[in-house]
Amino acid sequence: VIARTRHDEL
Amino acid sequence: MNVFRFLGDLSHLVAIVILLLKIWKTRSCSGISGRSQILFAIVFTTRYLDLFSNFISVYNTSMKIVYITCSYATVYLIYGKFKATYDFNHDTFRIEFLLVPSAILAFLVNHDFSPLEILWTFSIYLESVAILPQLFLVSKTGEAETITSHYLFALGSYRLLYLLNWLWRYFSQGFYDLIALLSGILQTVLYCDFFYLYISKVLKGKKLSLPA
Repeated sequence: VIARTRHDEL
Repeated sequence: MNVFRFLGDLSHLVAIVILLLKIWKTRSCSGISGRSQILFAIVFTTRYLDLFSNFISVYNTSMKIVYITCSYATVYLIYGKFKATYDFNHDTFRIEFLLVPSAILAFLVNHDFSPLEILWTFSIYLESVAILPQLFLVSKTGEAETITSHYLFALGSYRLLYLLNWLWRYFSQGFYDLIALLSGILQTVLYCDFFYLYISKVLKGKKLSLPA
């Protein structure tokens, strides 16, 4: 799962 | 980036711009909850602290800057320039009841116990309830100007579209984020009765008025 703490959403 | 997320961001941008233009053009913030706008300014500030440290894309950075500047400009117009038209008698929702639980929960339930991540989590929790003072104000005055109901419809649609975006990302990338998802569901649920009123009244040309 993609690293959840890299927030690429606004 | 998928179509739901793009439409969601667009809807969010439209909402923010509609509100700013409404206040600027009518030179009045009647029917608008300044407290909700303060909460949104806090949401953007605590969520976008990584604005300069974590570059994702030009789109991401520029939207963050637009959101932050527009939200502070709106707060300034309400409490500064047009404060004479601010409905402080009805805009009385106790926002500390939203800020404190969001802050406590952010410390207890988060993905990573780091300052930036806790602030991001706080902003997610706060955003899910930030519209409450506005919905409370509409229920107290019993009605909303048509432009205000368009603002609320765009704002409610943005997180609904994000829910579809997360569904899409789950099935296409296996990506999911329970904190954002559950907060987004709560946030969208809060708009349900408004969505019903908006679709059954405003779209038929009537004014949005709550049953007395």
